[in-house]
Amino acid sequence: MNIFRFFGDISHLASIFILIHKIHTSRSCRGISFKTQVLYVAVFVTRYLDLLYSWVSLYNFVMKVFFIASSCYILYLMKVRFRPTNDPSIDTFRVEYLVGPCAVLALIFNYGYAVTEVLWSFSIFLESVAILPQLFMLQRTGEAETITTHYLAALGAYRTLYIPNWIYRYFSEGYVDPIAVTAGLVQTGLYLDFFYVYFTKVLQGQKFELPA
Amino acid sequence: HEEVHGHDEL
Repeated sequence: MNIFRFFGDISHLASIFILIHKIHTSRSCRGISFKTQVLYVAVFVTRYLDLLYSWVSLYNFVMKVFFIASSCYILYLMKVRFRPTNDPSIDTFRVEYLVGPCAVLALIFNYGYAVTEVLWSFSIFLESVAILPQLFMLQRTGEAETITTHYLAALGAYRTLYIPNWIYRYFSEGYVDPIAVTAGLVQTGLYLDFFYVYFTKVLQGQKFELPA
Repeated sequence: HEEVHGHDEL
C-alpha cells in the first residue's frame, strides 16, 4: 500500500458517497446513467469473486464488500426507490458494444485460463469503459448538476491516482500488471475532456455546461 | 505467478 493507491481508494469511496448523497438529498437520480451503474455492479462482482477463496487483508476485504454492496444499493435506489426520476430515454448508450469486446479481450489477455482469471480480466476491461454511458448521457444533455460533476471528478481522481501508484510500485517492488495498467490508462484518458470542463468551469463556480 | 499477479489492488 502506498499513499497514491490509498488516496485513490478513498477517492473511489468518496465518489460513491457523493452519488448516494446526491440521490438522497435531491430525491432524484436525474442525470445518472443506470447503465453505467449496472456495469459497475458487473465489474465488482466479476472482479471480487476471490472474496470467496483468497484473503489479502482486512482493508481489501472490507473495501470489496463495500463496493459490491454500495453499487447494488445504487441500483435499488434508481430502479425502486426513486424509479420515477430515472429517465431511460436519455440513457441510450448501447452497452452490448462494451460488454462484447471486453469479453473477447478478456479471453485473449489474461493471467491464466481459469474462469476467475478471465472474469478478473473482463472486469478490468469493463471498468475502463463503464463510465461511457454516463459521459455519453452528459454529452447528450449538455449539462449536469454540480454534485454529479463532483461524483465524476472523484471517480476520475481515483483513476488518476492509480497511475502514480503503478509507477511507485514498479520502482519499489518491481511490480507491474500490464493488463491493469493498459486498461487503466485508457480509463483515465476518458476523463480528460470532463476534467477540462470541470476545472475551467465547475471549480470556478460556474455551471457544468458543454458548448452547444 | 501468484506473487506477481495476486490481484491485491481493488
